[in-house]
Amino acid sequence: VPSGDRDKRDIIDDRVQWYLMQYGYLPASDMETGNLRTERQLREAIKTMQRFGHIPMTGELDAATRRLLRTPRCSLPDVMPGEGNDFRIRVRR
Amino acid sequence: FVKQGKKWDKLNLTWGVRRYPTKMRDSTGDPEHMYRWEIQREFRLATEVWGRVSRLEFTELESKPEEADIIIDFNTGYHGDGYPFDGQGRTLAHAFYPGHGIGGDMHFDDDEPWVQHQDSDNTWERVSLFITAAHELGHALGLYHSDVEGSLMSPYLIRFPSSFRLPQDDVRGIQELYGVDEKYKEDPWPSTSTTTTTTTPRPAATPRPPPRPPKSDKPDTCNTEYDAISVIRREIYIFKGKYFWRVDAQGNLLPNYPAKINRFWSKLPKNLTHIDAVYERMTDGKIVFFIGNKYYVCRGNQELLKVGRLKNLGLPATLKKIDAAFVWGYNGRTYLFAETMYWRFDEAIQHVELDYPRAMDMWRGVPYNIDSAFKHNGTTYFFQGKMFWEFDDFRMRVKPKSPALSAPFWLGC
Repeated sequence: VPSGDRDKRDIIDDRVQWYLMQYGYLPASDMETGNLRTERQLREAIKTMQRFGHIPMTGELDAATRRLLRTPRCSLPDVMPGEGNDFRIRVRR
Repeated sequence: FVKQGKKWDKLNLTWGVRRYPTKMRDSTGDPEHMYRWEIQREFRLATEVWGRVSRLEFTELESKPEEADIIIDFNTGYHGDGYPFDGQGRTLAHAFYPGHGIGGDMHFDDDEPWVQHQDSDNTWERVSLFITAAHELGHALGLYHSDVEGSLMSPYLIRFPSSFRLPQDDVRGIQELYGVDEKYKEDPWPSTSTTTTTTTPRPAATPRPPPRPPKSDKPDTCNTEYDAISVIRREIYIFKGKYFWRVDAQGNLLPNYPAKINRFWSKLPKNLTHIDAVYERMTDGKIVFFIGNKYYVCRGNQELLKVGRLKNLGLPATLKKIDAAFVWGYNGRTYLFAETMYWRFDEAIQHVELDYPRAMDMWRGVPYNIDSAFKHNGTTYFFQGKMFWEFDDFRMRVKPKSPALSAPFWLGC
């Protein structure tokens, strides 16, 4: 992920990527196949995580998001892998 | 809400706490810890959360929890599945979706500061066992995480008032799975701080599925599971009990098979009853057999080079056996599988790689507790019972046409 002049705290390092994979926000299979991700994929993954955490969906590793990363949680993934999701029944307000 | 895809095919479920927290007030006397009966009550209340709004009924098996559908354990760190705990904070618990064996079981991190619901607070220093248990039970019933704000199935621990009421998103989810309880009215949930003494009748234990019958002697070629399977010197070797079949490179079953393993692989233990897993090493063509908690490295079928214990390879000392082993065509790495987890094995240092085991869920669509697996003509196959799954390496999921019966495809039945 090109760092550029972005705020150093916003670099999506390996630990954050591991977290995103562990909870299904990035294809966990990347851990095995070693596929690299694009910046856009990473930002989208962070936005989805922010949606589950009910904080502003900035796509950035801002303070609220860093707090979310430390919030105690269930160890099962949040996003069902692939198109297997049965979103038909997910109620959206 | 999201349905995970699995559900129980019955409405009366049994549950029981098999392994309690190491620190309980009964023995420590410390008011920071909970009494055994308080722990049981938090779980009982959690079952009532879901039972009250649906047609589900829950029965506690207090004396024989190991026979329950939903077995509850408090563990720390690595505890025999692909979801190791991480000390206080971060991950609190996990559960397995409905099914036999480990399906439905719930594991709680024993390093967390568990308290009764009314004693939990906003600092995470005191985590509500009731709320966490009710959440994990949602998984054990077939619900996935929900992104609806305030839902119980939200992945992040949120605070609920002491007079807990199941949020509507969760009510709709469980009713979609198990139907509505006619008696259910949308009224406030009795506060969890009221002492509800529900004397759950001690039911006749529901037997768990009988263990697979011991491996019989000469197997029926067209009606059996496979203990292990591998390509060795371009032929397919399929092992079952004390016997094995050979299929040549053109896919023909060689005559006079199944033959006795000991007759051909004469250096393996004379008293072997079956092989658990086998693979042909990419690096040097040696053949590695796994039998119980040992492995045997053979050069061809007449020379035994090495015998060792699984733990010497970096596998858990408690691991009794490997279910399957193969070299994955996608990256040429060696993978070992057992129960709900798998490891990647570094042939160069003869040790499993760090940050393994991982959960089998990575191989999407492949069941837990597989019997065997191998790569053939560039395709990966997993076997369980009399069925096999063809795996799509690029999409990391089983192919839509799977599973299929093994015997017709592999042994020409």
